[in-house]
Amino acid sequence: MPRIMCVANQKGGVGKTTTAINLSVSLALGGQHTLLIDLDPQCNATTGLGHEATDHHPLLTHLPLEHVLNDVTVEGLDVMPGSRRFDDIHSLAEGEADALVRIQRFFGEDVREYDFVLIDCPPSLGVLTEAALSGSTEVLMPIQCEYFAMEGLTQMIQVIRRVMQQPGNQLEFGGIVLTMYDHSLELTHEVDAEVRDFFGDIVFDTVVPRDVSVSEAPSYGRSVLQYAPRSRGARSYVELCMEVLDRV
Amino acid sequence: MPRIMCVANQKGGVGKTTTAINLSVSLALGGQHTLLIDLDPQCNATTGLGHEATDHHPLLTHLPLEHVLNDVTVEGLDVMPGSRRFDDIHSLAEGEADALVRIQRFFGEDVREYDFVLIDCPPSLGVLTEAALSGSTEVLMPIQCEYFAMEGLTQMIQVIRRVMQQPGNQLEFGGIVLTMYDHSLELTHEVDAEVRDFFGDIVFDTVVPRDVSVSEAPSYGRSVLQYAPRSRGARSYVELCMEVLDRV
Ligand SMILES: Nc1ncnc2c1ncn2[C@@H]1O[C@H](COP(=O)(O)OP(=O)(O)OP(=O)(O)O)[C@@H](O)[C@H]1O
Ligand SMILES: Nc1ncnc2c1ncn2[C@@H]1O[C@H](COP(=O)(O)OP(=O)(O)OP(=O)(O)O)[C@@H](O)[C@H]1O
Ligand SMILES: [Mg+2]
Ligand SMILES: [Mg+2]
Repeated sequence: MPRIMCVANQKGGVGKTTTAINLSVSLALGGQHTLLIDLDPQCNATTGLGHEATDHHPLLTHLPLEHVLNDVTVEGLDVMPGSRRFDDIHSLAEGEADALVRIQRFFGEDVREYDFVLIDCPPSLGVLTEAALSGSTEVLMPIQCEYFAMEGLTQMIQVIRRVMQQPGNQLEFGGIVLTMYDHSLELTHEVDAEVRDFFGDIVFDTVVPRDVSVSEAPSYGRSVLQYAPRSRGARSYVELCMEVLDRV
Repeated sequence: MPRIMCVANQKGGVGKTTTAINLSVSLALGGQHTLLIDLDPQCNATTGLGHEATDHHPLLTHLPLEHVLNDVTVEGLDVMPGSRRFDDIHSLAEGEADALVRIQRFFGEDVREYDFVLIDCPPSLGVLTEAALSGSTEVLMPIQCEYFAMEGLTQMIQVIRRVMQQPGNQLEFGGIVLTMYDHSLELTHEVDAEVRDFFGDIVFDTVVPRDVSVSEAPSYGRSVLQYAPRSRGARSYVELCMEVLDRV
């Protein structure tokens, strides 16, 4: 049974996609058979690795998994592309109660051969994120060291708690990673201290520094590990990957 | 009839709330009677000015406008607080077809006494943002100078075009403002050039620089104009305000 990590936070622009892309590449480079699923209608995880969004989300077309995956440039990493078409994402989210069941079953059966599955979520607490949470074994929350990023945490925790109480659920709190960390700013250290006070050991020791190579990499369709392997950003994602592997 | 500006962009973390707060305060300080409406379940525009989110969104409780407004610290600015409760936001968005009509009527009748109404939207192209667009006279789009921020523009433009084609609609493209602008980064200049090539005069000359005072201000419940009036961030929002006033 793979570790299924839902990368989620309803606050926008905190580094969900960047973390989903770079952590899955690090895991694959480290020999873990990894699947990255793009559940965001923006399809940033798909295009950030140089792929095209699909017309129909694979979770809707009932095709067997191997028909929908993209061959990624990294050995051991498969990507399930996202779909920009709102109607199919909405119908995935709103309409069919069985779509939710399908997402849960999908995570149960089709992904058995992987060691890790990472799901990139949209910036909302809507049905898509909730469905992804209920199909996951752990939730990984990127948090930017900013005031607004702290504000939304309570809502997020409430939704996670609610999903954890569903019968037969296996969701655990996988961890919190501080992103776009700027050591020179007082605000960064204040938020860091507050998050660690509140969440304790759940927060990873590794922080991801603000590093322009990280934001340049997607315009080349590459992870930062491939684009600028010696950059501080790339090294921090490798360190994060080691910490994730240590927390079985 | 007031100018009703919908501050929207489905990409997360691009500076929607920061622009909605600081532009509405600049407009009020400049003598324009202004209303700021928080339509985001995260309620960042509400708490960023030191207020509490409400249990029920005023658009649902049918209360007359003067009952729901908060007395803000800035002369000439009223704030309609947001609601964190998903069910009432979802019911506002999903359920009643008449809720959308109510939003449109609300923008038509109750706000006549204002010169400007600014609406802070959530990071999505869902029903809430679409309802706000259809009740607005113009859309103001903050764009971060990053690769992912460029990616989502086409989807956003499609939704805006669709709303503009609705009968009786008055929505125009109010403008694009580049936010968190870092003059020292090549990526910033590349995105700047691409956006101005594509959108021409729609893009404001004023850019909002990355400035830590801007991100510190909300933790004191103040706009950056009140918190650090001589900062580069505050000055750029005053300049943006002047440009907005010039574009009647
Ligand atoms: N460590 C970093 N250093 C510099 N820039 C970063 C870093 N991490 C992310 N970014 C940039 O910040 C922006 C926001 O990150 P990203 O898009 O990954 O966040 P997100 O949470 O997925 O956003 P959304 O809520 O829209 O899905 C992107 O343009 C990204 O390139
Ligand atoms: N000019 C700036 N300089 C520095 N930081 C900024 C600037 N503008 C915004 N920020 C910070 O960047 C983060 C994102 O901004 P903001 O929350 O306004 O974006 P948003 O588009 O409203 O996000 P969401 O999509 O979650 O609604 C916030 O923590 C904010 O304080
Ligand atoms: Mg994302
Ligand atoms: Mg916001």
